[in-house]
Amino acid sequence: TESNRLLAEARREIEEQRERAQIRPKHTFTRLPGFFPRKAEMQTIERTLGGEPAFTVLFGASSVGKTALLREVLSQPQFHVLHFDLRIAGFADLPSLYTRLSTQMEQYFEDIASNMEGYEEFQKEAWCFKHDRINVQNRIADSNDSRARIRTSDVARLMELFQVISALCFQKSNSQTNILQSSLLKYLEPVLIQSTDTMKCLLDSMLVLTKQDKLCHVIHATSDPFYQTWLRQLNVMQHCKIINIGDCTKAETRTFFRDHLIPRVPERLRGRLEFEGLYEAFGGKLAHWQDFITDFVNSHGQLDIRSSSHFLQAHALLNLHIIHSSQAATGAPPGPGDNDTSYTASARESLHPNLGPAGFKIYSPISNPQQGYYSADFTAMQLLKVMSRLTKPDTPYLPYFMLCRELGVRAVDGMVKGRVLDLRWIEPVS
Amino acid sequence: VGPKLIPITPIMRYAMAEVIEEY
Repeated sequence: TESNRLLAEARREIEEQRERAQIRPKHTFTRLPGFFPRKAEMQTIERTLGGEPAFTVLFGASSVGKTALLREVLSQPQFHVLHFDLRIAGFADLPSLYTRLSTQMEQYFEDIASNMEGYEEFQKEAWCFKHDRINVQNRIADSNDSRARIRTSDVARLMELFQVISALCFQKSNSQTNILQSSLLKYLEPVLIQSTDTMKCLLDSMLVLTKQDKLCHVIHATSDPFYQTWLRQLNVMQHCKIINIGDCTKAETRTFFRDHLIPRVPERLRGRLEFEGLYEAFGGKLAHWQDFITDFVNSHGQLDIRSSSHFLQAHALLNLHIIHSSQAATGAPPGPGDNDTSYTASARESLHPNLGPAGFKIYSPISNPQQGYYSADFTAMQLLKVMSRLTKPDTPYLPYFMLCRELGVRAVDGMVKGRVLDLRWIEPVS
Repeated sequence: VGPKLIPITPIMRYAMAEVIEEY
């Protein structure tokens, strides 16, 4: 009876293993359903990927559609994508980062092996990652020593392994079949990697993969306006190409409104929606249009712009900033008169408002929930001054450096950090 | 020339006008 039971168990295990092997997650980069095509932006990204391997940073405010755009372009069959979404908290610690990088790379070469003719042998290259992972796991399991845990050097070795195997892969494509037109690509938002050494190691190896060895493209996508400052501090920025994704143009928004939104509204309510008025409020931010129209339909047309959730949130945020700033008892924010002292005192912060001691803490509502909306970096009067200027009809923007000279870097960066203003380093594609 | 500061969203500019009026 006992041996029968063991035999049955072993059989079940084998069967389960076989099943597991068949349900590998596939290429996760698929097109977003209902994607609204944005020609200029797509062409810019395609052109970048069509050229020499480069390190590209894709900027754009949150919910501007960066991910949708990348997914649309990268789901085309000629691209092989290694995708890391660092907004997911699992990347915060080194062991998860290592494991995720390693499994992704293994998957990448397995995909090449199974999807491309003549590349079957790359199945073996995929095993390199698997066995590296097993070695690391064994090392940790065998030892109670704290030195046995996953270190930056493990990530470095992984990147090196990847570099060597990619080089092999590309040599083959040049000499024999020439079919590997693939661009490997990383989509990163390094919000949560807290280890300075690891981040530096990743960035350095990405520079090697792109600039030096010309093996693949690397794309970083971020909505952090201070990301550029951060990359500059790490001596990476000068090697990067910048693309800025902005909101849609008025013409695009009109098309979206006419073709995608209006058909969702019951006919009797359509008369209450007027494009120009809505455009004044929501501009080219399609996500806000979508939310508004959904709420509008749900409320049977009883919703005006001033009671829409995005308006209420913006309105509340401004009021909270003004009230908190005017009532802040301590740490009197610098006035325009004492810029010099405040600059010296907070030079490090002003380079990146959320730069922690590790130097890599990027502003993130996820990692910094308690600071979420409020900071006493500016006075209520300073904010009101900026607001009144920006609402004048002929003032689409304020020059950053000029305002910094006037109010102090800390105050201006505080408004950006406080999610009132966006800092635009270069003009958007559209 | 140089970096520009704009309201973080179009609706933020809209809300700014409203708040300025209130103040």
